[in-house]
Order: sequence, then structure tokens, then C-alpha cells
Amino acid sequence: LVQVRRLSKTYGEGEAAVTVLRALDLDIDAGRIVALCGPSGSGKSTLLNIIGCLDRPTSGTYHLAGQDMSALDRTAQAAARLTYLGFIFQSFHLLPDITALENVMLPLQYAGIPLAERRARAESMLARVELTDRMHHRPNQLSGGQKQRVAIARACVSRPRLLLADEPTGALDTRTGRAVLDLLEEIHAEEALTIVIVTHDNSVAAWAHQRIDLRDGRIVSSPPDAHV
Amino acid sequence: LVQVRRLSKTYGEGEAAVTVLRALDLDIDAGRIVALCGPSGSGKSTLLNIIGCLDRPTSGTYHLAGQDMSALDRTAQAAARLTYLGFIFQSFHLLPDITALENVMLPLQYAGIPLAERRARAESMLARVELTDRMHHRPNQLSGGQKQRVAIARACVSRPRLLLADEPTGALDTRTGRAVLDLLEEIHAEEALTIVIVTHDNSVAAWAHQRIDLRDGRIVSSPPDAHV
Ligand SMILES: Nc1ncnc2c1ncn2[C@@H]1O[C@H](COP(=O)(O)OP(=O)(O)OP(=O)(O)O)[C@@H](O)[C@H]1O
Ligand SMILES: Nc1ncnc2c1ncn2[C@@H]1O[C@H](COP(=O)(O)OP(=O)(O)OP(=O)(O)O)[C@@H](O)[C@H]1O
Ligand SMILES: [Mg+2]
Ligand SMILES: [Mg+2]
Repeated sequence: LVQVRRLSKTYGEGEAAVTVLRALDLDIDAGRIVALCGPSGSGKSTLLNIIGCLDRPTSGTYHLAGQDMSALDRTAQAAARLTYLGFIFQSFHLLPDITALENVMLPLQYAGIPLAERRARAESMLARVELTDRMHHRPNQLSGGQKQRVAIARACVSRPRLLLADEPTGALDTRTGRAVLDLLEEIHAEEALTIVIVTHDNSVAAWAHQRIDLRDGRIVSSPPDAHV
Repeated sequence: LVQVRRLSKTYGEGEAAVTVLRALDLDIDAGRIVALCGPSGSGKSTLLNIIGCLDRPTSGTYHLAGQDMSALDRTAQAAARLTYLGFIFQSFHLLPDITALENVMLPLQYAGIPLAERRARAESMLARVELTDRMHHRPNQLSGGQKQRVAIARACVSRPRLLLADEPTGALDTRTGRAVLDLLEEIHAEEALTIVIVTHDNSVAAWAHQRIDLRDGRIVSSPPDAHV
């Protein structure tokens, strides 16, 4: 499903250039749950953003379901994100002026789903992350872990084919984090969802099917082709 | 050092009222390291903000070093925060248009410290959180864990008497998180710094002198007077 070849990413130029990803190769089969681990600053979010079509590599190729994503223009990339991808951001990126429920309903609006069904599906997803009693709060009326769960619900509600999760349990206590993993596992079982989950938590990495380690922009500890 | 009596906090009014803290009692001796734990949404950040003079209780009292903080006006509260308190926010709150180094220098500027010394102390603190090679980056050029470390350096550089840390290792890998705890332990040893650290990480709670558990706005698992 995901095929990355000789992927590199450099910020800045000349003396100020910072190379963050270094000619990475990576293959992820459909339906796999892959944990992406590594030290702070090693390039995990950068790699996830490129896979999620939120950023472009400096060089190398990225194919999603056989399609060369670097060949797409911005409009086509945005369409791919809407129909195919779900993204849970490390800093959540909720819309501040609408409620948790309205935030979760938003991806379904772009998909043209009628109001009653949008509301029902969003309420159901918020119940699954245990936020029913906070769904009419706006983000600044929510705790850190509550905002994280809204971001999780929003990413899952549109039933994506590929879910990209950047440290989705980072702000959660153990029990709530486990409830989130249970939710992801249920959706995975229902739909053979492919999941790439960046995490610092070894128990989350152990929960995944396979673990990939990143260090200084290189994959260091997985099978020779990094085929998972 | 910290004395909280019958502290309550309620947001909203009437039907929309949400009671987040419920008549809490808490005593923290100077020089102690206290871990504050509890489920997502239990009131940890709210309690920390009140202790840090960033918010006011709905009822009850809070004394810091014998002084009734609820009796202070906004200006006096701001002065207390500058001279006495260091705060590491759950969402960092770095100034986006200046570099990491400039962010860390900022508290010293308010203290009237000359430029050369501000720079030297900020560079030293950034080195202790392993960010020397990123100190001229702005926050949007930093990873999640790098931003967290800038927030940590900024809170420590002014040598506060009371450090309030809201999940300071949440975005960090195990090794970097351990380096942060080592830094806090060194400063604590140098100056008998009092630390209240909100955390979901049991190894961080174990590192502290004492652990307090919060559940639905009440302290549930510590000695009868919650005296630590
Ligand atoms: N402005 C507000 N209006 C209404 N409710 C609020 C407001 N701010 C916070 N809350 C509620 O207060 C409760 C406690 O929030 P707090 O941020 O203290 O939790 P927390 O223990 O820090 O959680 P986490 O571990 O998720 O960070 C939450 O249930 C939240 O929804
Ligand atoms: N716009 C930018 N300009 C320069 N360097 C950048 C920029 N954005 C990110 N970086 C650098 O890229 C590196 C990788 O960042 P990335 O966010 O991918 O790390 P990460 O593995 O997700 O870290 P964390 O675990 O701390 O979230 C970091 O060292 C960061 O300083
Ligand atoms: Mg990251
Ligand atoms: Mg919190």
C-alpha cells in the first residue's frame, strides 16, 4: 500500500541546510499496523507528513496504492487526503471556534454526507473515545488528553484506508490510552485499516504488528527491505 | 511552601456548570518533588494553573510561602510568577516568531539581567536539554519533543523556587525523558527546588519523592492530610 524509495528531506539551503530524512526505503502492506519509533528529532513526524501528503520530499519517490503521489498537484493531493487518509496530529490542530462534535463532523461534510448521518457517526465515534459528556465543549474548554481524543475521533470518523497517527496516546493516561488502542484495533478488524503510528511508548509499539526504528533520518532496526 | 484548603473550581454556570476541582486540601513542603497523577480530564492542569497563579479558584484558599495568593491583584500575581515560579505548559506556549534561544532568554530579560549573561545562561540550559544544534531554530522548525525541551529550558533558566511541570516528558523518547529528569534532579540538588510534576508516566511518578492521585477533581490516594 505504501512504497517509499530513496526518500530524502532537507530544510533550508547552503550552510543552514538540515537533512532530516536520508534516502529512506520503506514498504507497508495493506492491513498492517506499523509502529514508527525513534528519538526526539529523528524525523518521525516529517516522514509521516510526507506519507500523509502534507509535505513533499526533497528527492525520492512515494507511491500510495500504486499511485505516484509526488506527481500529483496540490488539488489532487488534497483530494487524496480527504478520501483516503486519516491523520492524527502531534499537536491535534482542532478548529478552535467550533465544538468537539462539530470538529469530528467536519470530514464527513467534505464527503457530502447528510447532516443527520454526520451527527450520528460523530457522536458514535466520540462515545468510543469516552467524550460524550464533553462533545459540546470547544477545544479551549478541554483537557490535553480530551483534545487528543477529539483528534482521534475526527481522523477515524471518515473510515480512511490509511490512518497516520503521530503519538496518539502521548497525552493520555494508561487506561484511556488502552481504550484508544482498542478502538483502533476494532476499526482495523472491521475494515483492514492500515495504520502507521508514531510512538515513544514501548507498550504501543508492542501492540503493533511490527516496529520500525528511525535514527537521524535513517531506518535502523527492521528487516532488510523494511518490508512490513 | 504550597498550602491549598478547600479549593474548588467550576467552569460555566447553571446547567452548563462543570465542577472540575472539589474542595481539595493539599500541603507541599519546600524542596519536595511531587508527582500529580490521574486520568485524562481529572483536573491536573487546572490545579497546576491555580498553584501557578495563572487561574483563580472558584472558592477555597491557596497560600504560597505563607502569602494568600487569592488576595493578590493581577499585577502582584504576575510579579509572583516572574520571580518565584517556573511553568512548563502541556502545550509549551513558545513565542513563535523568535528562536529557541531567544525564547529561553526571555524570563531573564524581565529580571533585568544583562545581555551577555542572559545569552550564556540560556545557551547553557539548552545544552543541558541537548538542543545546542537547534537553538537558532524557531518553534515551527522544531519537532514536538524539541519544543517541549525549549519549554523546559525556559522554565528552569530563571532558577525558580517552585517549578510546575505539566507532563514535561510527554513528547520525549525514554532516553531524552531520562535526561530531562536528570536535569531537574541536578537543579533540585543545587537549590532545593520544589517541583510539582503532572505525569501519566509511572516511571516519572516513581522518580518523584511522593505521588498524589487525582480523580474527578478529588485527591484520592495519598496520606490523610495529603501532606507531602
Ligand atoms: N474553560 C472550560 N470550560 C469548561 N470545562 C473546562 C474548561 N477547561 C477545562 N475544562 C474541563 O475541566 C476538566 C479538567 O481539565 P484539566 O485540563 O485540568 O484535566 P487534566 O487532568 O489536565 O487532563 P489531561 O490529562 O487530559 O491533560 C476537563 O474535563 C475539561 O473538560
Ligand atoms: N521547518 C524546518 N526547518 C528546519 N528544520 C526542521 C524544520 N522542521 C523540522 N525540522 C527538524 O527536523 C528534525 C525532525 O523533526 P521531526 O518533527 O520529524 O522529529 P520527530 O522524530 O517527530 O521528533 P519528536 O519525537 O520530538 O516529535 C528535527 O531535528 C527538527 O529540528
Ligand atoms: Mg514528532
Ligand atoms: Mg492536562
